[in-house]
Amino acid sequence: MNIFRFLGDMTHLISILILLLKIYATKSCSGISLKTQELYALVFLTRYLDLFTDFISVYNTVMKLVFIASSLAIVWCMRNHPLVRRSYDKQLDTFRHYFLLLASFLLALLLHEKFAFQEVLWAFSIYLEAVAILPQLVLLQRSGNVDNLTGQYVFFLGAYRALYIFNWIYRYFIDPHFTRWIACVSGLVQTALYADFFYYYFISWKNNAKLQLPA
Amino acid sequence: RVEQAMHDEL
Repeated sequence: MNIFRFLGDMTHLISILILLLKIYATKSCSGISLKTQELYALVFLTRYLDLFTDFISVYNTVMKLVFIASSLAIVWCMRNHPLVRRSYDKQLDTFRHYFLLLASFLLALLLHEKFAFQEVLWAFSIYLEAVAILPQLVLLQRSGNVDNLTGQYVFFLGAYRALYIFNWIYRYFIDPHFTRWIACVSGLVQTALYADFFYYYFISWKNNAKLQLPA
Repeated sequence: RVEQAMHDEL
């Protein structure tokens, strides 16, 4: 474990806590894409299949459980909680995310570390996570004004994988045999997808103005 | 036993 990865995991956890706070405190999920949340739940379920077979550390196991439980709770809330589901921007959240599922799965069949059930699903989860934010970014552009908590949520979500890139650089310097091309390249693509969001987030922070994404 | 490339990252 290194500081970059630890900060990355904490940033990821913070983003989830911000989303839970938004939904719990405002009983609203306006501006949040249910499709992105469903994709994240799938990312965690397919990535942490080794939850009960490989024990790495208490930290690793606890974090996996937290990520799985929180993502399922958010999807459940947005689908079933009477107040929350009413605030869901169904007519704006129209990204055809099934294509992301199919593309990620096909790529995982082609590119993986080992052609084994768990490894193919692990690669699938890596590719899917890289593109899972797209429905959310599209929804933000369509919904115009972004409320603070939603903006913070997306910011921390983007920042966590950027920190993981530093983690991979660090691990490569420590041990040149350490290569995680799949995770690294996918992480770069994932972070790049946030580029324009980060730009408008920085502008809004600099001008102390509301976060506005151009339509 | 070659250490299987276990995914130790989240």
